[in-house]
Amino acid sequence: RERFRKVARAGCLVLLIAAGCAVLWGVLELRKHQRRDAADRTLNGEGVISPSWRVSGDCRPRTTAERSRDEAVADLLHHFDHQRVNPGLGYKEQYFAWRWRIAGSSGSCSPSPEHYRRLAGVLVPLGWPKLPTDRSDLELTRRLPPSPALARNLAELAFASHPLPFGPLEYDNRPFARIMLAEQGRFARPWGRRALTEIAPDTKLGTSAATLAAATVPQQAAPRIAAALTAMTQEADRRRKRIEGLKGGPHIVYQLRDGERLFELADALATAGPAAEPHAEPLGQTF
Amino acid sequence: TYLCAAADRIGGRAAVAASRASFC
Repeated sequence: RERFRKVARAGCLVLLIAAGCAVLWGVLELRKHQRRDAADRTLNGEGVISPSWRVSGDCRPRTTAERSRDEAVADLLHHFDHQRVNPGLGYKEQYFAWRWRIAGSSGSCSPSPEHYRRLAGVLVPLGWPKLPTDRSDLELTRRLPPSPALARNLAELAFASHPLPFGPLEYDNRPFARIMLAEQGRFARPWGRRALTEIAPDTKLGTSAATLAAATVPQQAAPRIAAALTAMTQEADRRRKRIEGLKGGPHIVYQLRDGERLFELADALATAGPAAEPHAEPLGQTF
Repeated sequence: TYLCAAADRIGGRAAVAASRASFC
């Protein structure tokens, strides 16, 4: 009887340890899953980035009051140190980065190009934009005159080895920096080859690399972007067949994230210009 | 609209496919 009691006790202990291990494993798996979700939200959670041609449009000339306000904000240049991050610099960036034309024809035009030239003259030699904490500085680069130095500064951010989180949801800023680098035109060419190797259909980093490659090495980029589009449509087709096999009838086969990657790839293909035409078949299939 | 605008920018067959799509 004593022996039976010992065996039972040992058995209970083993069961208890096994149950403890199972609970621990479950908790660790759950935390791993949560970490993976959070990382995915940081890297791919942001909506589609609007390219410049979608942001700008008709505008009305600036009024005298608005021009005088522009002068006043531009004067902050003389009162704040540009070597360090400070509220004066941050406010000025936000002011001049504002999407003046977002309201369409009723919106005011941007401040005078002269203000942007002066800003570029001060900020770009300082290595700006550096580690952005919000979008204003990257939004502002869209309005400054393109230059080799600005392209170099943007490339530092666009190809950083780690995510550059901004905003309360901590979205990664690198894809936006890649789009801004693409808008530097010929000055972005030194990063074209690298972008070409990073084209991917399923991540925001991959689709923004596609835009950069299309803007810099369009002949090589267009077939690769078309291949990425084909990979997406084929995957959607497989999913459709699988769902139809189970339930029958037509189903939505693109999940929201896939749809956004699809828009980004389509826009990247269009960025390649005339080089995109012979490779546009996958886009036609998407329709 | 992203897809339609991209197809219009590319032109050719892509633009034709877009013109046939009900959502463009």
